Amino acid sequence: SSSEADEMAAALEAELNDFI
Amino acid sequence: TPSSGDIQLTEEAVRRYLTRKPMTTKDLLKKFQTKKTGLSSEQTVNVLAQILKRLNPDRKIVHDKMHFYLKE
Repeated sequence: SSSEADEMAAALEAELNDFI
Repeated sequence: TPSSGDIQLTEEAVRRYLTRKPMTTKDLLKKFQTKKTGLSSEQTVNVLAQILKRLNPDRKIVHDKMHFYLKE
């Protein structure tokens, strides 16, 4: 579902946050 | 062979996509959907994060969204 995709994208961006 | 293994989430695959054109995290996640890779959502996020940290792609904002890309 698109909401799952949104959640995954948010989780990935959170993972990368320190790095970005 | 596993039916769900037709696409593999590897550094090489991510590199290939990002060399071709800039992509958002969501674009990348669409390329490596869990039903295609056989990975869980959590595994996908973790593996993709590791790969992106290693590749250290350049970033640019397109249409207000962060896109990653690699020069050849």
